[in-house]
Order: sequence, then C-alpha cells, then structure tokens
Amino acid sequence: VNPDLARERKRATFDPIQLTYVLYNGPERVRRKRYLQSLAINDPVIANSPDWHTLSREQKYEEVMRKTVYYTNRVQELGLTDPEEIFSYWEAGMAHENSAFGLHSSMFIPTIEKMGTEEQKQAWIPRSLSYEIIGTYAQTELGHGTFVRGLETTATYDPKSKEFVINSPTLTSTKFWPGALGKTSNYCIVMAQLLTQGQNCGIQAFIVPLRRLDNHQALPGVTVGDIGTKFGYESIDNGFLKLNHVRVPRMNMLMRYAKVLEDGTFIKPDNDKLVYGSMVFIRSVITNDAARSLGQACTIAIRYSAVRRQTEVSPKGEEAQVLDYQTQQHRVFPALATSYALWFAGRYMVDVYLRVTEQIEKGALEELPQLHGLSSGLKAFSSWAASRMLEECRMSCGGHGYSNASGFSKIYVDLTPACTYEGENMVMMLQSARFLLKCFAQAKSGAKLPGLVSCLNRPL
Amino acid sequence: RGSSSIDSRLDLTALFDAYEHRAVRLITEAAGRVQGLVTSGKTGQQASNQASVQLVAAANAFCHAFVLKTFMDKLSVGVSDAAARSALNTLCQLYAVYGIVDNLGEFMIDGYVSSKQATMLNQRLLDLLAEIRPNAVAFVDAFDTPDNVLKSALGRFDGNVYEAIFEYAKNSKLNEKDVADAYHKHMKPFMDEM
Repeated sequence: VNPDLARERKRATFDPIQLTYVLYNGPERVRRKRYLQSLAINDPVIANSPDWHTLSREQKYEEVMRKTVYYTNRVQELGLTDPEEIFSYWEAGMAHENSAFGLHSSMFIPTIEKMGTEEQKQAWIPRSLSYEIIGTYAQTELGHGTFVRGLETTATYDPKSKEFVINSPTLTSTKFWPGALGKTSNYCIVMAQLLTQGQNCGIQAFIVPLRRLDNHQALPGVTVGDIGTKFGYESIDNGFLKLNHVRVPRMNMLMRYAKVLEDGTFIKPDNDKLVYGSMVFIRSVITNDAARSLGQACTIAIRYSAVRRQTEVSPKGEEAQVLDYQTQQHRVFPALATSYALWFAGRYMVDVYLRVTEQIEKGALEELPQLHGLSSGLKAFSSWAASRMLEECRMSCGGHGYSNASGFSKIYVDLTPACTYEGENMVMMLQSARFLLKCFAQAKSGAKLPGLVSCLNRPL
Repeated sequence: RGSSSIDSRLDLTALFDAYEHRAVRLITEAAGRVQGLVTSGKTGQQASNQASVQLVAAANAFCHAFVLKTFMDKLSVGVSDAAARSALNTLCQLYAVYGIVDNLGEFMIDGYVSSKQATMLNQRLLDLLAEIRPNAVAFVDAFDTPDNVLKSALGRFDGNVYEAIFEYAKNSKLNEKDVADAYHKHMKPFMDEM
C-alpha cells in the first residue's frame, strides 16, 4: 500500500467499518454484500472482460447483453431475491454498464404488478419472469417529454371488436428515448391518450406487443429501432417507436384503477397520480444512485489527493499532499458531505415509498400526493448536486482526472442522465413547487399539515 | 445578531432552523407572487410561469432542508459507535454550513442570518475542512467500494496510482504498433510532398 495512504488510514479518529455498517444497515448486510461482490469479481466468465473504453457502441451493447444473460441465470442459481443483494452482485461485475433487462425488472414488471388487475397479472407476470416477454415502458415522445398531458399517442377504443387502436398520429408522437426499446424488448407499456365514446379520458397505460416471440422481428404496424449514440449509456438501446393503428385487446389496458367497460364506458380512478406510480419509484431510487455515484467520485478524488504531491508549502520543503491544500479540501469535502447526506435521504425515500405503496395496496391514498411531490423535487435536487460535484471531483484530480483511467467518465455518464430521465429536473422542481403551494394554501386556511410539510405551519 | 440562533458551536438544530426558515420564506414569497399575478388578471398558468424561477428556488430550498433533516435524524438514532458518530457529526455540520455559505443571499435577505453570523460561518467552514482532513480517507473507505466497481487507477485502495496509470497507458491500442497506420496513410505522404 502506498505509504501516504497507509499513514492516512492510521491517523483517522474512527474505524471506517463502523460507518460502513451504518451505510449498509448493519454488519450482517456488509458481510453478505462483500461475499456476493467477491463471487461476482472472481467469476472467470466475467473477470476477463475487455476494457470498457476500448469497445465500440455495438460491442458495448453485446458485452452487456452477455453479462446480463449470464448474471440473470446466476442470480437464479444463487437464489437471490433481495433487491439490494442482487444489486451488489451485479454492480461488482458490471458497474455503471447498465443491465440490458434493467427496465424490464424496474419498470415493466412493477407497472403491471401495481396497475394491472389480477387477470392481467396472471396473463403477463409469469411470462415476464421467465423472460418469454421482455418489456420496457414508453412514455416520452419525440416532441413531448415530461408534460404527460401533452402526449400525442392515442388509444381509441373500438366497442365492436372490443379492441384499442394504438396510433402515432404525427412524427412528434413517435415514442423516443425509452431504454431497451430499440432492439431488446418484445413488449412495451405504452402511455397513450385514451379516446372512448368520443371523449379524451387522459393518459393510460397499454400493453403492446412489439416483436414476434419466435424470431424477434417487428410486428405489422410497428416501426421500432435504436436512436443512435449518446453522451453515455452506450450499452442501452434507447429506442424510437411508431405505431400505425396497432390493435390490442381490451384487456391490454392496465385496469386496476381506471377502467374501460366493454361498451366503452370509462370509469375514472380514485387518484390520477396512480398512473405514474412506476416513475415515482424510479425517482426515489435516483437519490440512492446519486449518493452512491458521488461517493465513488469522492473515493477517487480523496485517495488520489492523499497520494498526489505537488509544490512545496514551505521553501525547499518536500512536496505537500494535495489533500493538505485548503482549496482542494474546499472542492472535495463538501462533495463528501453531500454524498453522505444524499445517501441517508435516498434510503429514507425508498423506505417511505415502500410504506406508502403498501398503504396504496390497501386503498389508502392520502400520502400519495406527498410522495409524488417530494420524490420529484428530491430526484432533481440530488441528481443536480451529484452531477455538479462529481465534475468538481474530476477536475480536482488535474489532468489525470481527464483520462479514462481515472474512472470518472464511466461514473459521470451513468449519473448525469438522471438530470433528464424520469422527468427533466426543472420540470420536476416545478412539480414539487406546485405541491408545496397547495400545502401552503392549506396551512394558511388553518389546516395542520402532516409529516414532511408540517414546517409550512410555521409562522415566519 | 440575526433572528437565527446559529453561533460558532454550529448546533445542528439551529442550522436546520435556518434552512426551514429559508424554505418557508421562499415558498411564502413564491405563493405571494403567484397570488399577486392572479389578482392582477393573469391566469393561474401565466402566473406560475412568471413566478417559476421563485418556485424552483422554493422547491430547491425545501429539498435542501429535507436532506439535512434526514442526515440529522440518522445521526441522532442510527450511529451507535461514538467515534464514528462524532466524525459524522462534523461532516453533517459541514453539509449544513456549506449549504448556507453557498446560498448566503437566501439566508440573509430578510436578516434571518446576520452579516456577523455569515462571517462567522465562513470562518467555521474553513475550520471544519481542517477538522475533517484527518478522516477524509476513512470517510471514503467507509463506502466500501471494491476496486472492481471503482475501476479507477487514481482511486485504488492500495494507492499505487502511478503504476496503474502507466500500465493503462501501455495498453493503449495505439501502442500495438510502433508506427501507427496513420503515419503511412497520411503523415508521410504529406511530409514528402512538403
């Protein structure tokens, strides 16, 4: 071990393992995390993977598909079911490379589970879990992003055939950006304007088959493909999708909350926001991702700053550790503090999400607006802070921070898309602000606000 | 002295109180702006647009306070080891103080934090950097990120940075041949011609 780094470890006032236990919820979790990581790291099938930065786009897509298929099988063989354990295992072998089936497990299946009827779950969940169906979630369009009410894709109910006709009426209505849509998925949840009995009943979720299950070719009326190279996320086939009057059965609209009866009558859900439940989950997780990525950037910057020596502090003295310069501390220590702060906030949000969704399952929707309002703002706050500070960490490493050998680029291009996916950050902040204004109005009229927003009862 | 009770001890409750005050004030002002515009004849959407910068600032301040609160809550109940708790407390103070110094205008505009308190916070921020310095490596070691996940020559656990950077350089694909193809294809003809 480098002597400077060894000395740093000796001078600390606490044992870092004690904080590791705090971060990962106890010694048993840490022991298990390390065990699973070592399994993945020492696996010969993955250990000799090529250097990520030397691969072309197509090679990255294929390499990640290889790893994804392999790890999917290994996870089943190992009997892993806890999401945190699965994540630890995967991360050790393909950190910041993104699973090819990520959206299948994080958006497609959970959306059916949360928004589907029992009959619909029976129809699609077992086939999804066995990977006969691989799905994704298509909301964003070429001309429309976070403003979901502006989406143009239509789903017109035909009571004669008892089918929905899903259509992309314009170029700008082409679904654009959804991960794994281009080449990987054979099914998709399409968010579309429901038209029935001459009425627009708002955005609803529809299960749409995209590709034949026997040879993976696109189905009639479906135009689907990859959108091209990007800033990062090169292993993911973010895609476009045009649907030309594609017919799906009535049961393909997810109808746990909103419903369309056989004659075309629309039954409203109790709460409009239930439609966006999957996105709320991802937003809750983004804070965790931001914390972890920023923590990794801090690890690089701080260890390097302890090893790197530059310029004498006193004339003819030895070159000082960069970490001893106040300016360097001022660049990286706030980032370190922020990574810890976001770590705890992220954990809290996921806990809140799980608690609130459990209540929603029981029909109690009171806390949903609070979760929706807060998760939007926190997603924006955390991804902005982490992106900005990660870049500061990179620059604090001087020229070597620019080399791919530093590891920063892989982390950065994996983190910074969080500022725009699952809701562009500025729009997310405005969504959060609208929620706060509603709470503020309630507080002014004398209501006692619950939980997180109770501070708005405070007189100035 | 401002209305805030922040002093050089950097009590977290006092620091959080300032964050909460800032959030509530910004929300109140944004709401007032929207209401004023609606009263003057704008539609709700027009009013929201014309107050949108303030609305974002308000939401941002609320989230900032929320993140600080969850950090404090973790400190108060989730860290049993005294030495680790003490170090983490300093880091939490840094998070809170840096956030105030970085957004000083929003904390001072109504005098809640005074200029004297702001000067003190600026100084204490530098003190906190020095306090954290001996624990910096331990703090990042605590993330327990394996080298295989970090994939960084600079951030290796063993600190053998320069050996790793040089090894990485030697493996560059351009080094597979001593003379690159581009020399024969483009550079040599150009040099001969000149």
